[in-house]
Amino acid sequence: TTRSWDFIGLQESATRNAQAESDIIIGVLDTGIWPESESFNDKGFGPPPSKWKGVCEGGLNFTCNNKIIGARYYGGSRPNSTQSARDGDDGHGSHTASIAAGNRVNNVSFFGLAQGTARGGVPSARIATYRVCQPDGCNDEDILAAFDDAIADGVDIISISLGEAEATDFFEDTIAIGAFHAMQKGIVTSHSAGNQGPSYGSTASVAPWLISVAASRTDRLFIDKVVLGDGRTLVGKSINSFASPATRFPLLHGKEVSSQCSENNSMYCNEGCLDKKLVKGKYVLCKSNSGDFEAFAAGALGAIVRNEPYIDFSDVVALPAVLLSAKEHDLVLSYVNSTKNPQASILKSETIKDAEAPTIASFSSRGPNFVTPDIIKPDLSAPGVEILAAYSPLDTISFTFDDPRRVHYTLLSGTSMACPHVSAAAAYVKTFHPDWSPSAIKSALMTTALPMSDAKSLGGEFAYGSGQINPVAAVRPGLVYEALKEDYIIMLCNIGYDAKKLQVLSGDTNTTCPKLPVTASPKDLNYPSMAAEVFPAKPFNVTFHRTVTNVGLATSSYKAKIVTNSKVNIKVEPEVLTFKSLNEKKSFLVSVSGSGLPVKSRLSASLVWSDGTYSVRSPIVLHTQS
Amino acid sequence: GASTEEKKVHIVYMGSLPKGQYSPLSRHRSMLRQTVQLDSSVETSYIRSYSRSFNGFVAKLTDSEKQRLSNMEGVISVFPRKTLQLQ
Repeated sequence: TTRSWDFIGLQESATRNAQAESDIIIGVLDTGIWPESESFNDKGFGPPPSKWKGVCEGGLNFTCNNKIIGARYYGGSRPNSTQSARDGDDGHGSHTASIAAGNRVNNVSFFGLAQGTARGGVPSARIATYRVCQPDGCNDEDILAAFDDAIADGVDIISISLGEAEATDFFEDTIAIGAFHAMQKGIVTSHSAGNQGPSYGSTASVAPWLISVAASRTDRLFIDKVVLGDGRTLVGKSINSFASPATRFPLLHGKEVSSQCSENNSMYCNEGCLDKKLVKGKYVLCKSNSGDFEAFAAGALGAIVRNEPYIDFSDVVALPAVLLSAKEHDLVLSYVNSTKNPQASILKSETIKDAEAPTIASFSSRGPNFVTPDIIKPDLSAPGVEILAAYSPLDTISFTFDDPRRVHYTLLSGTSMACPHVSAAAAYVKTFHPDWSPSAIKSALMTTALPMSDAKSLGGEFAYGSGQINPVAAVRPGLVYEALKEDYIIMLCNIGYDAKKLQVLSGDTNTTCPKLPVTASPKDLNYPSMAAEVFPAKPFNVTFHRTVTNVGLATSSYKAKIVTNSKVNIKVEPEVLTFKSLNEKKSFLVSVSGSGLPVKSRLSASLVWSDGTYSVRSPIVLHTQS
Repeated sequence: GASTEEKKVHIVYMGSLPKGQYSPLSRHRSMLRQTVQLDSSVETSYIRSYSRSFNGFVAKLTDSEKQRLSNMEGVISVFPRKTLQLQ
């Protein structure tokens, strides 16, 4: 990417542990990879690390190198599938892999836009590609097979940017299952939270042993301008890489360039409505936000479309096209209706600095977690909007247009793009702390995350979790909240799994469910954030038990500070934690009491432990459902 | 009976691999043999096993076969295959 790593503070000049980074293997479960991309060439890479136990079985027309050290594909026997790990049908896998671990590649842009040095978060790391998606989708059985292989192959991090539409039971959720066994082997799994936002409870990534990632915006905002014949300039959205024209062109309303549709269908530029002869050499004004697809198909010169329902990101367009807000679209409509020969010119997109960033994209799936409401999901956020990264030179550069341009780098948005940022950030932390457990790495990323603004991101903590990752700070978190297999087993006991099943899950016949108080809940898991669902309109008194491990200064004293705007009483006991050695553990209680919350509401606060050097922040959320 | 029911692809999830002497593939086939109506159906029902990092297999099952497998010792869940989407 050419901006996102700088934006979250992982500059090219950041301190790196080069040898350790070269030994990191990121397993990417996706649509495969384009091995010839410059982002994946192996110049300067030595042979795979000795711990690597995987293979290069990438199938047809696929060769590994010392950067892409492993390749497998699944589902190749299905009709219309490909027996290859080559990302030849989609480009998504090349994009996500390069965000995580792509090489530094100078002077990359999308037809001049977003120009810079493209790089992954850990450019020296190795990639193992597991192609689990074929043109007909990504099947559970293939995803599970890839987890089975990746764990055994010896990857350090699993990055998986795909998911279900809604949350399911942990053991009917293949990503949760795979991530559980990955966690047992010390492997971090980073998972996209989903693109079903901003609906309440829309995230399907709910297991506490994986990292669920929301998509945030960087400060690079794409805008596009249209200049009307009367000289007015309106600003909209799109990634329009076509050169600004020297002259203006006729601008016609969709209903004026249709010969076979109703007025209503043609004003929206619905499919099949635009007449090829009438649109030639003209811009078309469409009331639908997807009118540009029809304008492109009909051979129009360009399109002005309406941002309704509202989206807050820009997509690549295959012709000069701009998405205008309803208000501005109405201005253009008024101009077209009141002018004899309306004209316009649609300029090439440009990027400006977005002072509001970071904010969470509207599409990013939100909590609460419908399986365990006492665990906040998503866990944290990372850049996932308009990310420039490697792409396969396919027949089309867009998922929706039949755009004939071939590119090696393109811009995509989604929690798919946010997820590999966290994969790389976890890898970066691991290069400094190779013996840390997945939960310690996750804790480091969560407690050092940049707080985000509730007012700017609908859903607050249910949108951004603990905030936006800060990989450099995560290397030195001070304290970590660690949870191991046994802790997750107790949490599963809490939510009703019987000990016999949990023995099978853990592979340990000594696994038992402790006698738990009736108040026991997943909120007691030693998680880096704290949440509890309470009954609406009833007084509440909730206690969180937590234990932190000292990974900062051997001798240190941390003071608790509560940050909140809510009318709530929060007590921390003890308020001071004194450590005398590294890896020493200290426990504390956080009690939250109040007089009652309305239905479907959320109360937020933060607990910050600080010793003057390190700052360890955990969000606290109490919420009600209907 | 069950043989007339439609078979759908299911994942049979069996947790961690047991320690010691254990052959996942033969265990999975044996479980399937005990589940499907006719011995000959095992070959057409069985799809693949997971045996490197955890325990489980994939098979085409009717609803009643799914139910029988769900009640077997060592099985955590049996669920129909879903298709996930890129995000």
